[in-house]
Amino acid sequence: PNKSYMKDEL
Amino acid sequence: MNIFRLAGDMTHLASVLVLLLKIHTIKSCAGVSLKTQELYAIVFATRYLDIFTSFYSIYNTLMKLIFLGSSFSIVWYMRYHKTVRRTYDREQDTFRHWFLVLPCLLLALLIHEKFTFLEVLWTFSLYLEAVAILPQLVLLQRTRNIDNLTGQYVFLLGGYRGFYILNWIYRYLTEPHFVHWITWIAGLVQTLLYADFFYYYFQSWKNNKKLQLPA
Repeated sequence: PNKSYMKDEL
Repeated sequence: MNIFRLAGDMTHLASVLVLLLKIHTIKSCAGVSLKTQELYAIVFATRYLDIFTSFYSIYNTLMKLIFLGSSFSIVWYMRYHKTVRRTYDREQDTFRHWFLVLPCLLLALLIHEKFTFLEVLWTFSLYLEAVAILPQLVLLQRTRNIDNLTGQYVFLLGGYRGFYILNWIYRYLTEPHFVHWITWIAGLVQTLLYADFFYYYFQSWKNNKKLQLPA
């Protein structure tokens, strides 16, 4: 997906 | 996960453990700002709302529970524990931290990646975390004599976001489309706020003398 993931961080 | 983010999380974990250790063993919170601890409890409560709706890994969920548990128990100790609460210097810890909450909330309503309830609160938690240390830094300037554990707590807390900045650089270089200006700018501001503390911390460490912040 073109959206990268940020919510996997604390 | 990369080594910078792991180092950041471990440094962050160490900072809360140092603080819990101090409060639990010597039953004292002298020099610790309750305002900063309350702001951090709000940061985690609004950051980890997705703990029940989305699952990334055991590590992620476990760390969220640890940060939530530690921040709320520190606030509980400082407010309600019969011995600890007496060591809290209420007169010195006077930073109007609610004046930090409102602008962060307004800013999150204006600048965010998606206008959804969870996303706005998550963004709010980023902005609030950036400034949450201010009451503690002001208190350190006032109390001047900083005991080792409190100094270590602030040092580790400042260091963790520094590792996160390295993590964001690494992810930007290795993952396509990894661009999150809001997080990056908030994280940079947060780390810069510690700059003068870091300077005096290293000075005291190098000259092997007590940590003194200028008035």
